[in-house]
Amino acid sequence: PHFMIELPEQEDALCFNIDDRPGTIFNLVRDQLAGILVNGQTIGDKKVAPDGKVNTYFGRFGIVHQGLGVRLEVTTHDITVSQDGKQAKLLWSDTASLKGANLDLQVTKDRSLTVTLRDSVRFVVILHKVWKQHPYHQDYLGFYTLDSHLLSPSVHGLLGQFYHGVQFEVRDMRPGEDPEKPDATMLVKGQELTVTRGWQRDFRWDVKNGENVPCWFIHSNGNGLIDGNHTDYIMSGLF
Amino acid sequence: TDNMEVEVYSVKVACKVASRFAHTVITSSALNKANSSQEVFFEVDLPKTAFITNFSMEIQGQTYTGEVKEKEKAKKQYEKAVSTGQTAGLVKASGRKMEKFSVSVNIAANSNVTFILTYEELLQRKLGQYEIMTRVKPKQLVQHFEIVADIYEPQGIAFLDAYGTFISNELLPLVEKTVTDKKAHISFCPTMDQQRKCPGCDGTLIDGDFLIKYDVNRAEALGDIQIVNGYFVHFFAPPDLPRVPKNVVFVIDRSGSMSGNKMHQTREAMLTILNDLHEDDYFGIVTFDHVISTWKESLTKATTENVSEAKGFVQTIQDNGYTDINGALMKAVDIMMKDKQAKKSTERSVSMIILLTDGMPNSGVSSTPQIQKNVRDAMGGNMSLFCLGFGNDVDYSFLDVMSRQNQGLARRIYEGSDATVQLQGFYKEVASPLLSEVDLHYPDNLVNSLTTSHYKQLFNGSEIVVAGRLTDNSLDNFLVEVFAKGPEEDFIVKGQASAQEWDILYPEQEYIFGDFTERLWAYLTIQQLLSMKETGTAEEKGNATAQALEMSLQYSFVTPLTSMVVTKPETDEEQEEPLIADKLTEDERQKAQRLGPVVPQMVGNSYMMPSSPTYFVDGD
Repeated sequence: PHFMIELPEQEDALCFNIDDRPGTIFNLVRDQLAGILVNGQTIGDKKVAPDGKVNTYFGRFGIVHQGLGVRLEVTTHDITVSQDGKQAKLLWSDTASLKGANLDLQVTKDRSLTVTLRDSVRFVVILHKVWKQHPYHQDYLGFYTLDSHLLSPSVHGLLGQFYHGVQFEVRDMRPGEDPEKPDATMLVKGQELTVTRGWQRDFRWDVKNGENVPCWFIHSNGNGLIDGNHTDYIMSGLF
Repeated sequence: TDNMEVEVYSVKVACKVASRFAHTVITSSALNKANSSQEVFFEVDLPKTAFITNFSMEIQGQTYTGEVKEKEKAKKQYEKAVSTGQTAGLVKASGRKMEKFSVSVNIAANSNVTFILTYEELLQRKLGQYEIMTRVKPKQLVQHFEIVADIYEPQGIAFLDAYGTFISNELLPLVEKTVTDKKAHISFCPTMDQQRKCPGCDGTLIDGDFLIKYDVNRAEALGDIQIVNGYFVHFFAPPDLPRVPKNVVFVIDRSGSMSGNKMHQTREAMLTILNDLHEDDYFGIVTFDHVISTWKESLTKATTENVSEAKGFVQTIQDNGYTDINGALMKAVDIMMKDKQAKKSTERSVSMIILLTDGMPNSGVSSTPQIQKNVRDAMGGNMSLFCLGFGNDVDYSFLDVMSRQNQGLARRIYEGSDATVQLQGFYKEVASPLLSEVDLHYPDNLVNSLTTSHYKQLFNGSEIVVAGRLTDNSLDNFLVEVFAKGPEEDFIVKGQASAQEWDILYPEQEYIFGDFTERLWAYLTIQQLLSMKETGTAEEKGNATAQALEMSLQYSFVTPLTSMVVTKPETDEEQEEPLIADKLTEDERQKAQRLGPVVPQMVGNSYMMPSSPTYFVDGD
């Protein structure tokens, strides 16, 4: 999966990939004070593509709000909401909305799920539908945080650790391997990293083509940018 | 530029208005004092309602001028540029009222560059005034900074106000206004020291909007007719008319997506709007999600008691569920028609439905063309529809077309702390109809290519503008007639128009107004053709598009059908690079608005960084 941290105040964005075996569960957001947990499980391609590249994507998200007693499981097939012992299932094939006292869900058919947990967090899960007969690829999900300002300063996770910003400086831009993607040195969290200018795509407004977002790419699973390394975020279960 | 090695030594905004038609030229010159070439940015915010007409860059004695071309043809050039990794696309949305034109060029060491951008627009009268807005942000102290406006209004200037959002008490005396009967001159030229944020520092105070607001005298019931060089324009907004009572149904979206601030602001605005109803108005309230509810099943007179009861109802509106726009509008039309049949309200009253919604219909009829058809059929020209599109996710084009198909208009309400004020402001614009079914007549044998000359209503504080081309220069019998319905009786005025001698009206001026009326006519015609392109039948759409394109090219207007192609100079590192200035459509603006302000990027395609941080994970 491709991670993107857009920082409008710095007029720039950071990005990195996390690659691991399909089936791995990663913690994306954890805020113990607010009682919020977001985990995602990766899936791979149906089979290894001829170029030998093993791609992984998120195929399942588990979202918990302990205070509200809400538990949400989003897969590429459906969305299951549990609250106070009651369970509801929504299908991606329907446009639907569900409104509770503290939880709003809005499903746009075959496209997106917007979740608002009152006074806490708002996010969108994008469904990427892949042609069923595609020899290698299969449906997968994207996770976009829309509003996280109410989360506590201790919020962490692969995305959550950036919710309150990150300071960095880029210097010494130089030609990279690819003439369109220069390299540079980034000073972040007390370390000097070699980063590469590139693009990743934001699919919120155009789920088919996405919109290219220029960003500084941090190599090696985001090492040096994320706290610890990516294996520290591996979880044993979705909830 | 932030680079202090590039000195911006001159910024001049010169605006000339003749009878509401504004022609603005922005000129900026810079010098690269460095020993190496530097990138210089030229960024200008211009009103959404304006059309760019010209752009040029003068670099080392050579001038590069923009050329207006058919959009499709320009796009081919653009695509070629994009495919070779070059940048393109000069215009982006910028805030609520403006769009941003930006271009950058590499300037050789010790060289000058001068950018000149020209745009034109017909100023619209809203709430009794015209507004000229200029956004200035020079980023550094400028040796010669000047905003100058000359306004020529043959009807006479009733009042004029000029101020800047960035103007402190110290800068206020620098705004010079000279207003005589038919002419106004406004200038603002701070010296470098006066521009400084503080003594000795380099920061500039000049950062914000410079606004000029004015109105003209309105003595004649017939309005003002100007004839210049074979074209005429008629400004109609008679003084001292009593208001016409109105029948209004407010249709309020209370679906789930309205939750939180939007619902709260809607309730707040409705409370004020209800207070502003006149006692002779009749009103109704329909609220909807996937269920349609009414306050009362029929229109109610706006007595103090009824308004007070309605306010109680408004306070109970809660958000929930899906969005059934079709059902809600059908219900509103039904209430209005029943009332008409029962002849409860005055025969001469004006009927309108005001829809406030934030979203796409997803319950009941969800096909937007079908809703438009249903609404048009149901309203049958008997009432007007005004739509307020709340927030960023609303399908504004759908509302815009539907309003115009029913003799109304749509307005976007931006999410923000002032949404309540925006809602109230819009209501104020349409709250007081003065006339209905306004028909403006001109001699058939003397005019052609007339712009729209029938209007469903005239609202207090607005103005009807009709322009046309004269087929005959003999103006002995240019009879103008206006027929409309007033509150008590029919409004009928007739009068003879004659050509004005502009060189006599403004003898000390050089003859600068030669083609202003013609361009005003062209601007208005193109705007109306573009509107018909969205709302007309298939045949009308085709004809309107072809005609609007032809006129846009003829008059060199950058409209949604044309683009301006600018060729940048070739440098050592880069190939010749065509750039495209487009007129954004509302959909394009909406998309850009969601993504936030423009940020120049170091590498790659243009992308607008969102205004708030975004964190996501996805595939590629």
